[in-house]
This record gives sequence, C-alpha cells and structure tokens, in this order.
Amino acid sequence: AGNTDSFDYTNYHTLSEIYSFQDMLVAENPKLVSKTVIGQSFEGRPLNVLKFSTGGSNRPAIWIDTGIHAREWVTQASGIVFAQKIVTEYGTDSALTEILNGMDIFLEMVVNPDGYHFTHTNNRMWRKNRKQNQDSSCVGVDLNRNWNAGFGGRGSSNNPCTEIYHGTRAHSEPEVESIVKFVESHGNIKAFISIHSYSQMLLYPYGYTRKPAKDQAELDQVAQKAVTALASLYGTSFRYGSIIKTIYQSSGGSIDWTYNRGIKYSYTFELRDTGHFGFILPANQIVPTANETWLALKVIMDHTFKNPY
Amino acid sequence: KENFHGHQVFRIVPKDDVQLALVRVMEDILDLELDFWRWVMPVDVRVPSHSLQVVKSYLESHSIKYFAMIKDLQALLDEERRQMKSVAA
Repeated sequence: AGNTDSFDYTNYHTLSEIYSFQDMLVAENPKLVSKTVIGQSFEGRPLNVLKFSTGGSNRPAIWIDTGIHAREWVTQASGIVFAQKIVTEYGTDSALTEILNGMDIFLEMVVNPDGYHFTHTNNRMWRKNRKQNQDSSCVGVDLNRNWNAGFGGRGSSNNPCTEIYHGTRAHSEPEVESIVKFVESHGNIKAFISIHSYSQMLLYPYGYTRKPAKDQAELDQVAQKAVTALASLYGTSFRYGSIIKTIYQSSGGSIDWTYNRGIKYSYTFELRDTGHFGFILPANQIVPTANETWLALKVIMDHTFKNPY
Repeated sequence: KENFHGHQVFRIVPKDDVQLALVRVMEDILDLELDFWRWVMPVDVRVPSHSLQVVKSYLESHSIKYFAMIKDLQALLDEERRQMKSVAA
C-alpha cells in the first residue's frame, strides 16, 4: 500500500507490512502521531509504540497493546484498525476528540514481534517469544506470565517446554521489560488495556489471587458498560469479571502488575470468536472484530478521561 | 514450516470441576504435546495426530464429552495462506 487509505485492513499482514503501516501513519499525520522505539526484542527487532498526542507535556495517558501472544492474529490486525480509527475519528467523534485534547494514547501493535514473525514463517500456532532457554531445547517464554505480579505462582509453569513458561525471573524478557520501563518512566498512565483473543471476555485484576481488586465495583461497572457498547454493533456477547473468577488462575500477567503499580483502569480483552476457528479466525472477521472492540475501548477511555485520579 | 497435518482441535465439555481437573491432568503429560487454546469451559485443545488415540481413550474412559471442533487444522492454515496470497496478488 502506498498510503494508509489504500492499506488493506481486511487482511492479515506480515510484521514488515505492519511496521510500514506505522511509518505511513506517522508520515501522514505528523502533528498527531509519532513513533517511539521502546526497546528491542530478543532477536533484535524494534519494539514500536505509536503515540497519539495533540500536545502538552507528559499528559495523562492511555496504553493499549495488542499481540503479546503471537498467534492471536486478530489482535494485531485490530490494533492496525484502532490506529486508523484514532486518526480518522479525531476531530469528528466528539468523545474521542475530547479525550485526545486532554490525554495521550499509546499503542503497541506487536508486543511480540519475534513470535509474530515466527507465526508467518515457521509455525502458525506459536504463542511465546523466541528466547533460547538455558539448559533446555525448548524455546520461548510466555510474555503474559513474566510480569512481577504473583510471578511463578499457579497458572504459570517453570517448564520451558510448556506454553505458559514464566521465564527465569520477573521481567526477564526484553519485550516485557521494555514496557515496564516505559510505564515507570512515564509515570502518568491512567489506563492500561492489553488485548488478546479469543474467548470473548473483558477482564480486570486479579489473575494471581482471589483477593478482589479494591476498585472492583467500579471496574465491574465500566466493564458492563463496555461490553454493552460492544454488543450494540453485532450482538457479540462478552463475559466480564476478574481474571481468576472468569477464566482461571494465571500468575505473572500484565494487568495485575499495572494495577498493583497504581493504574486503576487495567483491563484485558479476549476478542472473537466463539470457538469455531480459534486462532484461524478468517480475515473477513478482522474489521467487524475491531469495530465492535473499538466501541468498548471508547467506553473505557471515556470513563478514564472523565474520572481523573 | 511446521506442518499440522492430522492435528485436530477438540472442544471438551467437562460436566463439573472434577472432570475439568481430569482434563487439566493431561496438560502435565508433555509427551502428548497438547496445546490448550482455551481453559474455560468448554475447553479447546489442539491434539497432535500422535496423541489423538490416547486423548480420545482418556476422555471416553472418564465419560467426558468432547467433539472435534477443527478436524483438519492444516486445511484451515492452508486456506488462510491461500487467502493472504490471493489478496496480496
């Protein structure tokens, strides 16, 4: 594609195509979008974050990430659609315009670029990163078990050959450590939304403990509003609740760490589908999935904007 | 490229937590090389061809309901690749 208008949003793309898209979006919208490289992956690929900002300095911010699990292709594809929506709806959608006039949005579309590249070239079903584990022939760490929140607890594994291997220590993986450093150095992130697929859920902390989050009542209310907005487009039904009560116990997850760091509006999505295709969700589902998710994202972003803390 | 010929994705429908725990036991048997896609009920799991018989027998012996949600994973992957190529062209 020569520009973001002719980019094919209805198809899955390779890593280099996604990175080209990011550069095009920045070039076309220099006053709104910029790109920051927050680190390098295990295999040396850049970890790109797009910043959507209308000015100001260290404004309160919303973080959105997609693609921490490599094979969940509909999430990276949705991230591309979200980026385009932010650009096109700024100035036309009053709620988003207000948000962007007061806050910044950060979007990391491919948290796990090594894994994503591997799904395109070697193994479509790959989930983890591509870390070479010492003393094991098995490769990769589950990047959503590597955070310092109940690290190493139930719902993660110390066996490098499993899909939920937590790594040698919390934040051992560069893909995680880069986000940790970015969040800590920014210091003003008010919402952190991590996007996965597929199970059709909107979840909030905690995953590693049954202890309810102290803001559970508010998080639950916002989640209910968000899934209602999501369902308004195509009737897609999402469950919502804490991770441990809605799915299963999982330790070392990203939003448990962000919540414990003081980011109240910490959520994780599980996008479509209902289980007929799983990770092989057909490409014609990308735009509908992104469109319905965008409505829920806007509810969370709007609530964050209107409820400063 | 890894080939998933003969792999199936089972949708397992445990009737209670006891059956769910029995399903989870299979995750620890690394030789089966199971890949759990979804841990909520119902559970979705990719089963390599070399483990199909063992997993089926295990589930049936414990009267745990299941069906093959994806009967030929490689066929889906091939279709996905074909679509990407055709759009690119």
